[in-house]
Amino acid sequence: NLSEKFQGVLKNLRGHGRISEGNIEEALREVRLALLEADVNYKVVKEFTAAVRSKALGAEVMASLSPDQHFIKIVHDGMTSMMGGEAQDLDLARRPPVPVMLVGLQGSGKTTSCGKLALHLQKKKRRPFLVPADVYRPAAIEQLKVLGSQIGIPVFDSDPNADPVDICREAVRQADLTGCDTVLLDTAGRLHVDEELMEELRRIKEAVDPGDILLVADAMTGQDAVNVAKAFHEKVGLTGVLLTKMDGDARGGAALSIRAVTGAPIKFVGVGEKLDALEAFFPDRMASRILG
Amino acid sequence: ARGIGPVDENVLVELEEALILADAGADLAGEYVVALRAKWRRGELPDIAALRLELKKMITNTLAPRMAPIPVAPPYPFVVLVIGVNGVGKTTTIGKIAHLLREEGHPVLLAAGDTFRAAAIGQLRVWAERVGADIIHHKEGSDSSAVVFDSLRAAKARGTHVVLIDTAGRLHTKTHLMEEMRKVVRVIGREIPGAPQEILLVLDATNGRNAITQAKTFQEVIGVTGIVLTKLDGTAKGGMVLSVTKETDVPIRFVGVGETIDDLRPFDAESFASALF
Ligand SMILES: Nc1nc2c(ncn2[C@@H]2O[C@H](COP(=O)(O)OP(=O)(O)OP(=O)(O)O)[C@@H](O)[C@H]2O)c(=O)[nH]1
Ligand SMILES: Nc1nc2c(ncn2[C@@H]2O[C@H](COP(=O)(O)OP(=O)(O)OP(=O)(O)O)[C@@H](O)[C@H]2O)c(=O)[nH]1
Ligand SMILES: [Mg+2]
Ligand SMILES: [Mg+2]
Repeated sequence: NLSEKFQGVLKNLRGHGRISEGNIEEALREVRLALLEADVNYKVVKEFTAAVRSKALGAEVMASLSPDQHFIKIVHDGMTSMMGGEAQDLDLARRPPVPVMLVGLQGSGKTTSCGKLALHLQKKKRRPFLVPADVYRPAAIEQLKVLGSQIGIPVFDSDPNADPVDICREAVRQADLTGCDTVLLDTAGRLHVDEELMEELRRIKEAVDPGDILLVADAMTGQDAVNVAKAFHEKVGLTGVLLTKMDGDARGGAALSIRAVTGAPIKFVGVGEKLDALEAFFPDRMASRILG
Repeated sequence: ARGIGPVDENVLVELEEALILADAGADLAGEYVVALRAKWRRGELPDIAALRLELKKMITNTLAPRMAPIPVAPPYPFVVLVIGVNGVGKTTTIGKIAHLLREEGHPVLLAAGDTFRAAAIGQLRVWAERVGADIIHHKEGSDSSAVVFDSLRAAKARGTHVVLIDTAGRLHTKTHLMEEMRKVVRVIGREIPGAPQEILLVLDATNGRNAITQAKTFQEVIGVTGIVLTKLDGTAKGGMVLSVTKETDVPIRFVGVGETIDDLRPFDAESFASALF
């Protein structure tokens, strides 16, 4: 982990009494390598280490900390603040039914996360409605229906031959009629470079005017995270991120990359396959995890 | 510095950056650049084109020994166990492989070994129908080993050539799930000596360094005889496969390049190297 790797480097810092141009480069190099190994995007790493350098060199000497402790604090605090502020929930402060779109690459965990969010909302005494808007993947509609029945939440009976835009529009209408206040739209996995499918997302957004558009991203995602996040953000405007599979051992640097290129807050974290495996996002915990 | 002109340090830095962005990892990217710099300084690389060609050659040479198809052969049934973490494309890849085998005239049977995830069985049934394969499944929530056992029984009785066993996605960090998979391997081996002849690990090209941990852990705990790298039709380059190759010496059977039945290519080291940077 970072502090272990740092020991040698930081001993050097400590020996010099304060952080200076001369002794900081080795420490910065260790930070850079640690972040790359954690899958933070190369360009984001460059920006981050530049910010750490200027902060560390410009910083006043902190009486209570030795230079190596001070350096680690700058790195950790810098990462935590880049991760975003306090945990945020869905943006539900508008006239119901509030549509929420879940979007992202194939296999990232959207359908499962829809089920998790439905349970989360039910626990908060809201009345969610699940909508299968994936008409392409075999048994995708069935998958969401099974999840809905596991937690007693109604699921729109999507027609697999219909246009997903019509499905979403019709489902919001039905939610309105049946008194459901939150509509969770499970969209098909798609490549950010698939123009037709990205256009489909834009049309869904236009048709239902969602309160939240969440990018569902796999915590194991590598350097490509920035390309994906940027493209989805530019096409539909992300209001939040849901990071899945955080119960594994991926360091999750993609979280920092996604945050850096979209500014969207990470709202939730998926920590397992069951529907109760959803947690709020804590920036400082994520920072520690990425730094190892 | 895009492809033409003399080499300088900037060009080397740019190539190192391109390799890192392709998920080759900082250490490996550094090693390649050190080797390239040495050749350049010895005057072996006159221009950027030569430099890029040399890098492509080095990468191709690393990966070429990993090109080998699944060795489907009698005695039948030839059993392929498909494993990997959640959402990487196991079920879809089984459909694609089944299609290839069907085109070659092999009778194929799919075993719906994912008895856990919602509609996993339904998903595999659609694929079985699409490719003209038999399928054995129980109810959702039933015991995965029991499905596997029944599938092998059925395959032997029907003269099936290839059995493709779908399994639930599992993170390599979940000891009880890895143990469940070891049990499935034992069940297979008891029913058909020598089986499974192929344990196929599916890796997702959009993953970063974690793919290497996945490969090492699955190989260590369960054994892996082949790899499929999926989702190369996106912008992720799958550079982690270079480290996977160094750390495990497992053949890469196929690459997945889309979601439909034909979107599977035999792994080709040279095309992979060309697309990497
Ligand atoms: N361990 C773990 N597995 C997860 C998590 N979230 C989802 N999964 C699993 O990831 C796999 C893919 O989940 P899906 O919900 O089908 O993913 P998707 O994004 O809807 O997939 P497509 O619709 O094909 O794009 C399933 O095996 C899920 O059980 C998580 O937080 N942790
Ligand atoms: N673009 C693209 N998508 C793929 C590829 N392979 C699979 N997919 C998609 O990835 C998603 C997940 O595929 P699955 O086959 O369900 O993955 P899995 O590993 O069986 O998932 P679990 O059983 O839930 O662990 C689906 O939407 C597939 O269509 C590929 O090569 N390219
Ligand atoms: Mg889905
Ligand atoms: Mg599957």
